[in-house]
Amino acid sequence: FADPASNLGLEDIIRKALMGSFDDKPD
Amino acid sequence: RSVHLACPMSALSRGGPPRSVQEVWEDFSLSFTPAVREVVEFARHIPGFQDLTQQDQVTLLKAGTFEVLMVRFASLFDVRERSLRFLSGASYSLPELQAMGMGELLGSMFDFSEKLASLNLSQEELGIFTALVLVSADRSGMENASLVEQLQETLIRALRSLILKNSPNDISRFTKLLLRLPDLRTLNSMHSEKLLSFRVD
Repeated sequence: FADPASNLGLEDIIRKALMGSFDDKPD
Repeated sequence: RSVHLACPMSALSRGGPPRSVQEVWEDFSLSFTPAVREVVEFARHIPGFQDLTQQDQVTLLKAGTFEVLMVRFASLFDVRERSLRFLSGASYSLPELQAMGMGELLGSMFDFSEKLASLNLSQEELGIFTALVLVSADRSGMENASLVEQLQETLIRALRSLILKNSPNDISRFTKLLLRLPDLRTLNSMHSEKLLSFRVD
Protein backbone atom coordinates (compact mmCIF):
# COMPACT_ATOMS: atom_id res chain seq x y z
CA PHE A 1 0.00 0.00 0.00
CA ALA A 2 1.21 3.48 -0.74
CA ASP A 3 -0.19 6.84 -1.68
CA PRO A 4 1.89 7.91 -4.68
CA ALA A 5 0.44 11.41 -4.81
CA SER A 6 1.73 12.34 -1.39
CA ASN A 7 4.48 9.73 -1.04
CA LEU A 8 2.78 8.52 2.13
CA GLY A 9 2.73 4.85 2.98
CA LEU A 10 -0.19 3.16 4.71
CA GLU A 11 1.43 3.52 8.14
CA ASP A 12 2.01 7.25 7.63
CA ILE A 13 -1.60 7.79 6.56
CA ILE A 14 -2.81 5.86 9.61
CA ARG A 15 -0.55 7.77 12.01
CA LYS A 16 -1.59 11.12 10.57
CA ALA A 17 -5.27 10.17 10.73
CA LEU A 18 -4.93 8.95 14.32
CA MET A 19 -3.26 12.19 15.35
CA GLY A 20 -5.88 14.23 13.52
CA SER A 21 -3.18 16.00 11.53
CA PHE A 22 -5.13 15.63 8.28
CA ASP A 23 -7.74 18.02 9.64
CA ASP A 24 -5.79 21.23 9.26
CA LYS A 25 -5.12 20.97 5.55
CA PRO A 26 -7.07 19.95 2.47
CA ASP A 27 -6.43 16.61 0.73
CA ARG B 1 2.82 0.39 -20.87
CA SER B 2 -0.86 0.55 -20.00
CA VAL B 3 -2.15 -1.18 -16.90
CA HIS B 4 -5.41 -1.93 -15.16
CA LEU B 5 -5.99 -1.94 -11.44
CA ALA B 6 -8.91 -4.26 -10.83
CA CYS B 7 -9.79 -2.82 -7.44
CA PRO B 8 -13.22 -1.45 -6.55
CA MET B 9 -11.53 1.72 -5.29
CA SER B 10 -9.85 2.29 -8.65
CA ALA B 11 -11.22 5.04 -10.89
CA LEU B 12 -11.09 2.69 -13.89
CA SER B 13 -13.67 3.61 -16.52
CA ARG B 14 -14.92 1.62 -19.46
CA GLY B 15 -13.37 2.32 -22.83
CA GLY B 16 -10.99 4.92 -21.47
CA PRO B 17 -7.60 5.49 -23.05
CA PRO B 18 -4.71 3.27 -21.95
CA ARG B 19 -3.03 4.70 -18.88
CA SER B 20 0.44 4.45 -17.44
CA VAL B 21 1.27 2.87 -14.09
CA GLN B 22 1.83 6.34 -12.66
CA GLU B 23 -1.59 7.56 -13.83
CA VAL B 24 -3.33 4.51 -12.42
CA TRP B 25 -1.62 4.93 -9.04
CA GLU B 26 -2.42 8.63 -8.92
CA ASP B 27 -6.10 7.93 -9.63
CA PHE B 28 -6.06 5.20 -7.02
CA SER B 29 -4.57 7.46 -4.35
CA LEU B 30 -7.54 9.81 -4.65
CA SER B 31 -9.79 7.13 -3.18
CA PHE B 32 -7.20 5.17 -1.21
CA THR B 33 -6.21 7.81 1.34
CA PRO B 34 -9.80 8.87 2.20
CA ALA B 35 -10.80 5.20 2.53
CA VAL B 36 -7.96 4.56 5.00
CA ARG B 37 -8.89 7.67 6.92
CA GLU B 38 -12.47 6.43 7.18
CA VAL B 39 -11.23 3.13 8.58
CA VAL B 40 -9.17 5.04 11.15
CA GLU B 41 -12.20 7.16 12.07
CA PHE B 42 -14.26 3.99 12.44
CA ALA B 43 -11.58 2.52 14.74
CA ARG B 44 -11.48 5.66 16.88
CA HIS B 45 -15.18 5.21 17.57
CA ILE B 46 -14.82 1.63 18.83
CA PRO B 47 -15.22 1.97 22.62
CA GLY B 48 -11.86 1.11 24.17
CA PHE B 49 -9.80 1.36 20.97
CA GLN B 50 -8.20 4.62 21.98
CA ASP B 51 -7.21 3.11 25.32
CA LEU B 52 -4.80 0.80 23.46
CA THR B 53 -1.22 1.99 23.05
CA GLN B 54 -0.81 4.16 20.00
CA GLN B 55 1.62 1.66 18.50
CA ASP B 56 -0.95 -1.13 18.91
CA GLN B 57 -3.61 1.06 17.29
CA VAL B 58 -1.28 1.56 14.32
CA THR B 59 -0.37 -2.13 14.18
CA LEU B 60 -4.02 -3.22 14.22
CA LEU B 61 -4.99 -0.69 11.57
CA LYS B 62 -2.04 -1.51 9.36
CA ALA B 63 -2.81 -5.22 9.52
CA GLY B 64 -6.59 -4.91 9.31
CA THR B 65 -7.38 -2.04 6.96
CA PHE B 66 -7.72 -4.28 3.92
CA GLU B 67 -10.03 -6.67 5.81
CA VAL B 68 -12.23 -3.82 7.05
CA LEU B 69 -12.48 -2.45 3.52
CA MET B 70 -13.27 -5.92 2.19
CA VAL B 71 -16.22 -6.17 4.59
CA ARG B 72 -17.30 -2.65 3.79
CA PHE B 73 -17.14 -3.19 0.04
CA ALA B 74 -18.55 -6.72 0.03
CA SER B 75 -21.87 -5.34 -1.16
CA LEU B 76 -20.17 -4.10 -4.35
CA PHE B 77 -19.74 -7.72 -5.40
CA ASP B 78 -22.89 -8.76 -7.23
CA VAL B 79 -22.87 -12.47 -6.58
CA ARG B 80 -25.86 -13.25 -8.79
CA GLU B 81 -24.57 -11.34 -11.81
CA ARG B 82 -20.94 -12.25 -11.05
CA SER B 83 -19.96 -8.61 -11.51
CA LEU B 84 -18.20 -6.00 -9.43
CA ARG B 85 -19.29 -2.40 -9.16
CA PHE B 86 -16.42 0.02 -8.64
CA LEU B 87 -16.84 3.09 -6.44
CA SER B 88 -16.61 5.10 -9.68
CA GLY B 89 -19.97 3.55 -10.63
CA ALA B 90 -18.64 1.38 -13.47
CA SER B 91 -19.56 -2.29 -13.34
CA TYR B 92 -17.34 -5.11 -14.63
CA SER B 93 -18.16 -8.75 -15.24
CA LEU B 94 -16.05 -11.50 -13.74
CA PRO B 95 -14.50 -12.41 -17.15
CA GLU B 96 -13.56 -8.76 -17.71
CA LEU B 97 -11.92 -8.61 -14.31
CA GLN B 98 -10.18 -11.91 -14.86
CA ALA B 99 -8.74 -10.48 -18.07
CA MET B 100 -7.15 -7.81 -15.87
CA GLY B 101 -5.31 -10.58 -14.05
CA MET B 102 -7.47 -10.87 -10.95
CA GLY B 103 -8.60 -14.50 -11.28
CA GLU B 104 -8.01 -16.36 -8.04
CA LEU B 105 -8.21 -13.43 -5.64
CA LEU B 106 -11.37 -12.14 -7.26
CA GLY B 107 -13.06 -15.55 -7.13
CA SER B 108 -12.25 -15.77 -3.41
CA MET B 109 -13.61 -12.26 -2.86
CA PHE B 110 -16.88 -13.25 -4.56
CA ASP B 111 -17.06 -16.38 -2.39
CA PHE B 112 -16.53 -14.31 0.75
CA SER B 113 -19.12 -11.73 -0.27
CA GLU B 114 -21.64 -14.46 -0.98
CA LYS B 115 -21.09 -16.08 2.43
CA LEU B 116 -21.31 -12.75 4.22
CA ALA B 117 -24.44 -11.71 2.34
CA SER B 118 -26.11 -15.03 3.18
CA LEU B 119 -25.96 -14.09 6.87
CA ASN B 120 -28.16 -11.01 6.28
CA LEU B 121 -26.40 -8.96 8.93
CA SER B 122 -28.09 -5.86 10.28
CA GLN B 123 -26.11 -2.62 10.25
CA GLU B 124 -25.49 -3.00 13.97
CA GLU B 125 -24.26 -6.58 13.60
CA LEU B 126 -22.05 -5.58 10.70
CA GLY B 127 -20.60 -2.70 12.73
CA ILE B 128 -19.57 -4.90 15.66
CA PHE B 129 -18.30 -7.59 13.30
CA THR B 130 -16.16 -4.99 11.51
CA ALA B 131 -14.78 -3.81 14.86
CA LEU B 132 -13.93 -7.41 15.66
CA VAL B 133 -12.12 -7.77 12.32
CA LEU B 134 -9.89 -4.91 13.37
CA VAL B 135 -9.35 -5.78 17.02
CA SER B 136 -7.46 -9.06 16.75
CA ALA B 137 -4.96 -9.76 19.51
CA ASP B 138 -3.07 -12.28 17.39
CA ARG B 139 -1.72 -9.74 14.91
CA SER B 140 2.05 -9.87 15.01
CA GLY B 141 3.99 -7.23 16.92
CA MET B 142 1.41 -6.29 19.56
CA GLU B 143 2.89 -4.28 22.47
CA ASN B 144 0.11 -5.01 24.93
CA ALA B 145 -1.61 -8.09 23.60
CA SER B 146 -3.61 -8.68 26.80
CA LEU B 147 -5.30 -5.28 26.54
CA VAL B 148 -6.17 -5.96 22.90
CA GLU B 149 -7.43 -9.39 23.90
CA GLN B 150 -9.71 -7.88 26.55
CA LEU B 151 -11.22 -5.55 23.97
CA GLN B 152 -11.54 -8.40 21.49
CA GLU B 153 -13.39 -10.52 24.05
CA THR B 154 -15.73 -7.64 24.86
CA LEU B 155 -16.55 -7.30 21.16
CA ILE B 156 -17.07 -11.05 20.76
CA ARG B 157 -19.49 -11.06 23.72
CA ALA B 158 -21.35 -8.03 22.33
CA LEU B 159 -21.63 -9.62 18.88
CA ARG B 160 -22.76 -12.96 20.28
CA SER B 161 -25.36 -11.33 22.49
CA LEU B 162 -26.71 -9.19 19.63
CA ILE B 163 -26.89 -12.09 17.18
CA LEU B 164 -28.58 -14.38 19.68
CA LYS B 165 -31.08 -11.63 20.44
CA ASN B 166 -31.78 -11.05 16.74
CA SER B 167 -31.80 -14.72 15.72
CA PRO B 168 -32.70 -16.80 18.78
CA ASN B 169 -33.70 -19.75 16.61
CA ASP B 170 -30.48 -19.87 14.58
CA ILE B 171 -27.62 -20.61 16.94
CA SER B 172 -25.25 -21.39 14.05
CA ARG B 173 -25.39 -17.83 12.72
CA PHE B 174 -22.80 -16.55 15.20
CA THR B 175 -20.44 -19.42 14.45
CA LYS B 176 -20.84 -18.93 10.70
CA LEU B 177 -19.98 -15.27 11.12
CA LEU B 178 -16.85 -15.99 13.16
CA LEU B 179 -15.74 -18.36 10.42
CA ARG B 180 -15.55 -15.40 8.07
CA LEU B 181 -12.59 -14.05 10.09
CA PRO B 182 -10.09 -16.64 8.80
CA ASP B 183 -11.52 -16.12 5.30
CA LEU B 184 -10.57 -12.45 5.60
CA ARG B 185 -7.04 -13.35 6.73
CA THR B 186 -6.63 -15.51 3.64
CA LEU B 187 -7.94 -12.75 1.37
CA ASN B 188 -5.58 -10.28 3.05
CA SER B 189 -2.58 -12.52 2.30
CA MET B 190 -3.68 -13.08 -1.28
CA HIS B 191 -4.20 -9.35 -1.76
CA SER B 192 -0.75 -8.55 -0.35
CA GLU B 193 0.82 -11.03 -2.74
CA LYS B 194 -1.12 -9.53 -5.64
CA LEU B 195 -0.09 -6.03 -4.69
CA LEU B 196 3.53 -7.09 -4.41
CA SER B 197 3.48 -8.70 -7.85
CA PHE B 198 1.82 -5.58 -9.28
CA ARG B 199 4.62 -3.44 -7.89
CA VAL B 200 7.32 -5.83 -9.07
CA ASP B 201 5.78 -5.89 -12.56
